[in-house]
Amino acid sequence: HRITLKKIYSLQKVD
Amino acid sequence: APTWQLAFKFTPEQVVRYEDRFHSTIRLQKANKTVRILNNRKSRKHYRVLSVDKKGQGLVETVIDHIKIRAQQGDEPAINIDSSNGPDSCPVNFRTLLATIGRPIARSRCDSSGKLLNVLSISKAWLKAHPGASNQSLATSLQKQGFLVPLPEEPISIGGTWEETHEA
Repeated sequence: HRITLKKIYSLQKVD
Repeated sequence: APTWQLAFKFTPEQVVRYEDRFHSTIRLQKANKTVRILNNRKSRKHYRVLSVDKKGQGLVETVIDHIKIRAQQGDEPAINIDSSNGPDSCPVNFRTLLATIGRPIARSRCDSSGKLLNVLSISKAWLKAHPGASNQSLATSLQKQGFLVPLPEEPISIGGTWEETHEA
């Protein structure tokens, strides 16, 4: 079986 | 809120090192039978920029420096792999893959959004670890390795998100 996953990226501020 | 256009700024001889962690637990259920499939992976990688063209596209050479895997399907014994322990310590069917650790995998052209445009050469060790694979499927598997995070086309604000689909 194949499943489709979603990778979710988020932009974060790093000090 | 201010937005930012994200892009890779490749420069010749640049080396970028990073760590990638992937954790997944899938529960499959049919009637009253449930199977849990666990896949945890931690890897250290780097890429080296060999050259950059006028469009800002980079020719990059990708290397996996270290990998740690823990995987288990249902009641089967868990598979634990740590590439620091060398290929002999891991299950036989993972040894060719472990032989690629610390060595260049391929030279690929990537655009400034992190998209892999084409694969120029693939190492013998990587070909050996993927017998019977076509150039197309190798390019797909290299893309899936996620060497470069695919950046969004549109400018994005802090806290903004974007997605990448991933077949498993």
